[in-house]
Amino acid sequence: VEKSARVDEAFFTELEESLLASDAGLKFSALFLAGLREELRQKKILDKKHAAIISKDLLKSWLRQGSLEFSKTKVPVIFFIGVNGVGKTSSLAKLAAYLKAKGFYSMLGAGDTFRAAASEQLSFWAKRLGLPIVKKPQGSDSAALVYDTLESTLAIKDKKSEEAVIALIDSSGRLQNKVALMEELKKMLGVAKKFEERTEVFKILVVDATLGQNSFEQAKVFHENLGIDGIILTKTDSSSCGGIVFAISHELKLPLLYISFGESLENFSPFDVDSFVEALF
Amino acid sequence: NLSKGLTAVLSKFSLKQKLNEENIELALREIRMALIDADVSLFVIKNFLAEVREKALGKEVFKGLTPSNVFFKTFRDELALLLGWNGESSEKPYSFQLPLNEATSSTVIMLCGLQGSGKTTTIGKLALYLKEKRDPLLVSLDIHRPAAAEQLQRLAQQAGVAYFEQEGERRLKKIIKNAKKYAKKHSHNLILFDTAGRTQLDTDMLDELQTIGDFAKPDANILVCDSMLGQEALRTAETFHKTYPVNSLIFTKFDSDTRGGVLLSVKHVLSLPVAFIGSGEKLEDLEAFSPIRYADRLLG
Ligand SMILES: Nc1nc2c(ncn2[C@@H]2O[C@H](COP(=O)(O)OP(=O)(O)OP(=O)(O)O)[C@@H](O)[C@H]2O)c(=O)[nH]1
Ligand SMILES: Nc1nc2c(ncn2[C@@H]2O[C@H](COP(=O)(O)OP(=O)(O)OP(=O)(O)O)[C@@H](O)[C@H]2O)c(=O)[nH]1
Ligand SMILES: [Mg+2]
Ligand SMILES: [Mg+2]
Repeated sequence: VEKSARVDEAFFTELEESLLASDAGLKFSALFLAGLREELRQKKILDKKHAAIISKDLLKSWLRQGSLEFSKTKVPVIFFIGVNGVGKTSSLAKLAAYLKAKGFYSMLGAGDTFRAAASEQLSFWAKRLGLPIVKKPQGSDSAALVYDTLESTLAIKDKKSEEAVIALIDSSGRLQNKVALMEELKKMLGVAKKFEERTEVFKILVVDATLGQNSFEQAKVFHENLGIDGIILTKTDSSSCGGIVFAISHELKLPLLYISFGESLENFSPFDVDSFVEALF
Repeated sequence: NLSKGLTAVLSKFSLKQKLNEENIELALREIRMALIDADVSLFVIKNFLAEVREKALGKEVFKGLTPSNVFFKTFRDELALLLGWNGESSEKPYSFQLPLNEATSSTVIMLCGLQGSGKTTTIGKLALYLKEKRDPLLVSLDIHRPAAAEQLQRLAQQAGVAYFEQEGERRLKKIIKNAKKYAKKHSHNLILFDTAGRTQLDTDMLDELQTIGDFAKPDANILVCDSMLGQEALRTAETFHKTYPVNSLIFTKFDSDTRGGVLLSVKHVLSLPVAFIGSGEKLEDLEAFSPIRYADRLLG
C-alpha cells in the first residue's frame, strides 16, 4: 500500500479527535480505538479507505437500537424522564403522533405539575392530536396525577377493549443529583405499581444531543435509581453530535429507541444506527 | 479529579526542586484529560495548554510543596485570571451592570439561545432581581413554542412584575412596537424580551433573531447557555454572536453536577462577561459569577 494511503498514527489521532468532538468522551474513544486497532490487525488492513469502512462498521456494532416490546395483555404506560429542557414534553407529543399512525390510542398525563404552563404546553399537543389528557393545577401532587391518569386510561381501555390503548406520562425536568426530585419520581412510579395487574410500565430517558459528558452521568444515575428501558435522543438537528450515546449504549447497555431531529411532530423516527453513524462522519 | 490525577503522575517528582520538561508533560496530559471530561472545547484546550506550559517551566517548588500542588495552583490561578479574577484572595464576584439608554432613560434587554437553555425561566429571575431598581415589563417574542406566552405570564405573576399582553398578535415587529409604546405609557423603565429557542443551523430562525435585534435595538443581548453543553457549544455561541452581537452570557443549570467547561470556552473565546449563573429552578436561583469558585469546580 502506498505510504500516503496507509493507516498510520495520524489516522488514529484524527479519528480520536472526531470522536471527542462529537462528545463520545475519553473513555469510550480509548476503548473504541483499542478495539479498532485489534480489528485492523486481525484483518490485516493496511490502507486508510478500508480502515475507515471497518471503523464505521465497528462503531455501528457497538450501538444498540431497540424497540419497546408491548405485552398482548397489559396496557403499556410510558414515563418520559430526564433533566430540564431536553425535550420530554415534545418527545411525548411526537411519540403519541407516531403511535397514532400505528393505530394506538394514547391517554396523555401531564405529570409535570411543577413548572409554569407545563400542563398548558402538553394540552396544546393533546388538542392538536385529538387525544384525551389528564392534568392538574400547578403545584399539585404528581403521584396523584399518575393515579388519575392510569385510572382514566384503564376506563378507556374497558370501553375500547379491542383497541391498542397506551398511557404516556410526562414528568418535570430534574437533575439527577437532586435526591428529593429522584424520590418524587420514585413515588410517581410507585403509584403506577398499584395498577401492575393491568399495566406494564416503561421508563424512557430523554437525552439532549447538544449536551456533553453529563448525559452519561444522567443515564447512569437514572438507570441505577429507576431502571431505564430506553433512550430518546433529541435535537440532533442542532449539531453533528450526540456521540455520548455510544458510551450510554455500550457501557450501560441501554437501547436507543427514537431520535428527534426538529421541532415538528414529523421530526421523529425510530433510532437507526446506520444513518446515525453515517451522519456523524 | 484533577488534583488526584496530578498527584498520581507527579508523585515521583516530589523530591525535585523545579518544574521541568518531563514532569510538565505528564501534568499537561492529566490536565488535557480533565478538561475534555469537563466539556471544554478541544480548540480552547490546545491553546490553553500551550500557554500554561510556558508559564510552568522553571517554576520553583518550595519546601513543603510537591510539583503536583505547585502545578495545580499555577494552573488554577492561570484559569481564574483568564476568567476575570483580580488575583486577590478576597475575591469580589463580577457584578452585573444594567446598561442604561441615556436617550430613553430606560433599558431594553433581550435573551437568546438554543432550545431549552432556560431563557424564559431566566427572564423571570432577572425580573425578580431587577425589580428593586427598575419597573420591568416582560414581553414574549416566542411565537413558536406552545404555551410560551402563558409560561412567561405565569412567571411574571410569580415575580410580581408586569407582563405585556399581546392578545394573539403574531407579527414580531408589531409586538415590539406595541410593547415599547406600552412601557413608555406605563413608566416601565426596563423591558425584558424573551425569544424562541433556535438552533445555530436554522438560517430562517437566525434571520428572525437578527430582525428582532435590529428592530428592538436592545441595550443588552444576553446569550443563555445550558452549563451542560458539549463540544459544539463554542461554534453555536459564535454563530449567535455573528447573527446579532451578544453583550453578556448567562449559564444555567449550574446546580447540576457538570463541571461546566462550556463557560470557559465561550467566555474566553467571545471575550464576554458572565452576567449571571442560573443555580436552580426557582426565581431566586440567580447568582453572581465567581472566577475562582468556577476554576476550582472545573478542575474537580
Ligand atoms: N431543534 C430541536 N428542538 C427540540 C427538539 N426536541 C425538543 N425541542 C425543543 O426544545 C425545547 C424544550 O422542549 P420541551 O419538550 O419543553 O423539553 P422538556 O424536557 O419537557 O423541558 P422541561 O419540562 O422544562 O424540563 C422546546 O423549544 C422544543 O421545541 C429537537 O429534536 N430539535
Ligand atoms: N435546575 C435548573 N433548571 C433550570 C435552570 N434554568 C432553567 N431551568 C429549567 O430548564 C427548563 C427549561 O427552561 P425554559 O425557561 O423553558 O427554557 P427556554 O430556553 O425558554 O426553552 P425554549 O423557549 O423552548 O427554548 C425548565 O424546566 C426550567 O425550570 C437552572 O438554573 N437550574
Ligand atoms: Mg416538559
Ligand atoms: Mg422559552
